[in-house]
Amino acid sequence: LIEMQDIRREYHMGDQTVHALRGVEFSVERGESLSIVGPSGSGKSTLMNMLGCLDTPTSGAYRLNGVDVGSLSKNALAEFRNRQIGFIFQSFHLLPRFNVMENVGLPMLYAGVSAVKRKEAVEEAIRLVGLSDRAKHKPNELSGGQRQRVAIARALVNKPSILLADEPTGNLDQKVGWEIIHLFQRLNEEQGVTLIVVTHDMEVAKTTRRRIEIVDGLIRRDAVNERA
Amino acid sequence: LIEMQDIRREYHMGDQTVHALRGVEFSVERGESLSIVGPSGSGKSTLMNMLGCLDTPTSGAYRLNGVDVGSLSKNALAEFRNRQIGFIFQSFHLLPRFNVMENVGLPMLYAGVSAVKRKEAVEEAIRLVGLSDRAKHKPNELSGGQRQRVAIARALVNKPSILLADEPTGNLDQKVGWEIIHLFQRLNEEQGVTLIVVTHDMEVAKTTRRRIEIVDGLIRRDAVNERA
Ligand SMILES: Nc1ncnc2c1ncn2[C@@H]1O[C@H](COP(=O)(O)OP(=O)(O)OP(=O)(O)O)[C@@H](O)[C@H]1O
Ligand SMILES: Nc1ncnc2c1ncn2[C@@H]1O[C@H](COP(=O)(O)OP(=O)(O)OP(=O)(O)O)[C@@H](O)[C@H]1O
Ligand SMILES: [Mg+2]
Ligand SMILES: [Mg+2]
Repeated sequence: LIEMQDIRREYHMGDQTVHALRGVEFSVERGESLSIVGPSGSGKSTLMNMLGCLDTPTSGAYRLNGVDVGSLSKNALAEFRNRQIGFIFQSFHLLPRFNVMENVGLPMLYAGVSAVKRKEAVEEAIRLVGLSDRAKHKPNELSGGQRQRVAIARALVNKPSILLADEPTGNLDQKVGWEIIHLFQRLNEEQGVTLIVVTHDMEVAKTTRRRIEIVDGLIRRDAVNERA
Repeated sequence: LIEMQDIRREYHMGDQTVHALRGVEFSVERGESLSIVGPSGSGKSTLMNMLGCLDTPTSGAYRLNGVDVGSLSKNALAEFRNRQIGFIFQSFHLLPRFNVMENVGLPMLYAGVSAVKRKEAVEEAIRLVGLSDRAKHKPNELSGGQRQRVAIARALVNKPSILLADEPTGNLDQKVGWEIIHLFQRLNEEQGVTLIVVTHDMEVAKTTRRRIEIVDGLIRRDAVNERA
């Protein structure tokens, strides 16, 4: 499903260059579950943005479903992202002037889904993350963990086939955090959703079948998780 | 040092009222170290905003150094906050158009400290959180954990006597996260800084002498941490 070959990403800042990714290579089968771990600043979010078609590599190839992502038109890319990929951002990226229902429903609005169907799917997604009693709040009227859960609900509402979660439990207590991780596991095991989770929580990292370790823009290790 | 009596905070939204804090009472001695834990949405950040003089209660009294905070003028409050309190926000609140050095130096700029002294203190604070090689980056040129560390460095630069940290390690890997927590412990034990940390990480919560549990806007438990 996913093939990354010699992926590099550089940022040019005046006379300095930051090499965020230095030749990353791996592939992911449909329906796999994998976690990505590594030190702060090592390139995990940069890699997730590549995977989610939100950023293009400085060099290297990214094939998704056999198609070279770099060759797709902007429109084809946007459509694929909207329909197939659910992305939970590390910094949430909620729209401040819209409430929870509107933020969660956004991917369906873009997909042209009817208002009736949107309402039903949004209410279900909000219920799954425990925010039914906050449906009309705006982001600045929510706690940090509630905002994180809105970002999670929004990523799930279009029933994507690929779920990219960048540190989805960083602002959540143990109980709610595990409910979210178990929800992801169900989506992966029962519905075949391909699951990629970046996390700093080593307990969360143990719940996936495979783990990739990134250090300084390179894959240091890529192995099956040993059962605890 | 800190005395909270029957602190309540309500948010009025149309015909509904959210009771974020429902009568919180506790006191903190100078030089104490305590953690605040509890479910997402239970009122921890709201309480931190009260403690940091960034928000006023709907009712109840907050005495800081024997002074009723509610009776202080805006200017007196702002000055006390700037000189005595270091606040690490759950969502960082960095200024997007300024780089790391400028963001970290802001509290000293407000305090009227000379440019020479600011530069020295800022470089030291940035060094302590491991960001010396990112000094000229702007927030959108940083990883999530790097932004969190800028927020931490900024809270420390004025050498505050009270450090309020709202989920300071949520975006950090184990190694860097523990460096930060040990830094806080040193400030508390060696320099008598009063330390209050909100955290979802139970390992971090064990590092303070005392723990307060908040559930649904009320203190459920307030006890000395048993040694592991
Ligand atoms: N401006 C507001 N208007 C209405 N409700 C609000 C507002 N700000 C916060 N709330 C509500 O107050 C409650 C407490 O929020 P608070 O941010 O203190 O929670 P928290 O314990 O810090 O949660 P988390 O662990 O998720 O960060 C939440 O349920 C939230 O929805
Ligand atoms: N726009 C940019 N310009 C320059 N450097 C950047 C830019 N964006 C990111 N970087 C740098 O690229 C590196 C990788 O960033 P990335 O966000 O992928 O890290 P990360 O592994 O997700 O870290 P964290 O665990 O802290 O979230 C970081 O060192 C960061 O400073
Ligand atoms: Mg990141
Ligand atoms: Mg909070």
